[in-house]
Amino acid sequence: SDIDLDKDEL
Amino acid sequence: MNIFRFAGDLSHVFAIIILLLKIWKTRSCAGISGKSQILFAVVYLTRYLDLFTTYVSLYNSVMKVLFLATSGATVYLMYVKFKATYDHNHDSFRIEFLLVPCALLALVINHEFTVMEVLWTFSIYLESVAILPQLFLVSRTGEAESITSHYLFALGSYRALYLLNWVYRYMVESHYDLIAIFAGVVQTVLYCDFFYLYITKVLKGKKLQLPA
Repeated sequence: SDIDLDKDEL
Repeated sequence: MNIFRFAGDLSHVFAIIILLLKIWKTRSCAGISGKSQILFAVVYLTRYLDLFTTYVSLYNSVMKVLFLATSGATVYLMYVKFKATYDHNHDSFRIEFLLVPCALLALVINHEFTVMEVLWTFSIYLESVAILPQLFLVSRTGEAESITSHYLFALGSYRALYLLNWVYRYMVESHYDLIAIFAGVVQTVLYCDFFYLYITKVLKGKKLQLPA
C-alpha cells in the first residue's frame, strides 16, 4: 500500500 | 531520511531553540502567542503517543522527546515563570475555532478509524493552523521583534522543507501520505505573507512592521 501508517516522520 | 527531511527537522529544532533562548535571555515572552504554544504542545502530545507503542529509530525517539520537552518548557516559561510579561490582551485568538474543526475533520478524514490514527491525524491538521494565533498577535500589534521573526521564519521553513521531502519521497520511493501533504501545503501557505515580509524587511535589517 502507498499509505504507510508507520510514522517515521516527525 | 533525505536531505530535505533532515534540513526540515533541523530548522524545526532551531526554531524552538531560538524561541526558548529569546524568552530565557530577555526574561520576557512579549510578542509571543501563548495560545500558539499551547496548540503546539497539544500537537506533540497527540502525535507522539506512539513513543510508547512503536519504535522507529533512536533519532525518531530522541526528536519526539525533545519536541515534547521543549514545548512543555515553553508553555511553562510563558504561563508560570514569566507570566507577568505575557501579552495577554493582544493574544486574543479563540483557539476553540481551530481545535473543534480539526477534531471533527480528523474524525471524518483519516487513514484508519483507530484512536491512535485519529489523534495522529488531528495533530497533523492542528499543526497546520497552530501558528494562526501567533500571526494574529503580530497583526494586532503591527510589528514583531527581529528574534521573533527569525523564530517564525525557521518554523515556517520546516514544513516547506518537508514538502520538498514529500516530493522527493514520491519520486524516489513512490511513498506519499495525502493527509500530511495536504496539511503541509496549508501550513506553508499560511506563512507565505510572513515569508515575503521577512525577506523584504527583516533580512535588510529593518524591523518587521506591518503597513498601518
